[in-house]
Amino acid sequence: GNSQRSIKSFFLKS
Amino acid sequence: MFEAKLIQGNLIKKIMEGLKDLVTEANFDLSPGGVSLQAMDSSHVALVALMLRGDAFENYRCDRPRSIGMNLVNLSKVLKCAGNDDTMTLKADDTQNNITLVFESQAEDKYAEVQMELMDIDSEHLGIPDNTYDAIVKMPSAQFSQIVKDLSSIGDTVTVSVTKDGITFSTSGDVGTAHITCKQNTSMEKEADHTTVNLEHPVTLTFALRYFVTFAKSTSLSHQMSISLSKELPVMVEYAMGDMGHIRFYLAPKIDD
Repeated sequence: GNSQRSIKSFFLKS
Repeated sequence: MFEAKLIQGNLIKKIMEGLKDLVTEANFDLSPGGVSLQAMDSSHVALVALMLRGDAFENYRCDRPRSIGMNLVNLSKVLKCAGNDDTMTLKADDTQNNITLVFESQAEDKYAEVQMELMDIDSEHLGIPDNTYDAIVKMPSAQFSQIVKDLSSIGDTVTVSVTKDGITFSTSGDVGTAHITCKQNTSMEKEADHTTVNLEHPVTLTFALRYFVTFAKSTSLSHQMSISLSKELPVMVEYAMGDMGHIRFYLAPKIDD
């Protein structure tokens, strides 16, 4: 199956 | 004081079409360089980044950088007061917690002024790295819109695959499976009708299809759109508004468990 990752896990908090 | 006038006021309406189904409230960042916005959808799967350059406006004045929070549902209601050919002026006094929108007909025979309350919104600002993508596909935005709409009636997820031959969108559901391939094609007279594939490495990623359908609501902003993909990174779907700015959508891929 596929799991949906959060966009936050890819982009750093600025 | 912030003041900005757009001759094509309906640009804001078109931008809101693409935003309002993704985010319901957002901070607009006003700066001397222009107006920008960054917001995530409520499930934190997608992110939208809007940039409107100051010189896209007729008169642009921003004395100091400031963030103004707006309820986009309310803003859409306010924008209904604007005719499609009206100019639109936005005014926000630094000391007031509201924004004034002025809509004027081109013939200057109709003048509408609406004041809307601003709101305080807690939002996380994410740093988007300048990625070099494995594959960048440019295609007519109407075609992209049609493809994602058609596939969304068949399946819930879309697998996007780019090779030197073109871009393939695949889905499957109870009805069956579907694959739509768009090959590179630059034979048409108008550049806006071209499909171009810029490929560093072949790439295949899977996404929730309904987000693509939402992104495609920005179709009226631009004849061309682009899809930028890299292995295991969020896709970037961009609608460029000439030299006025852009709206970019980022969507996290689905990862095999």
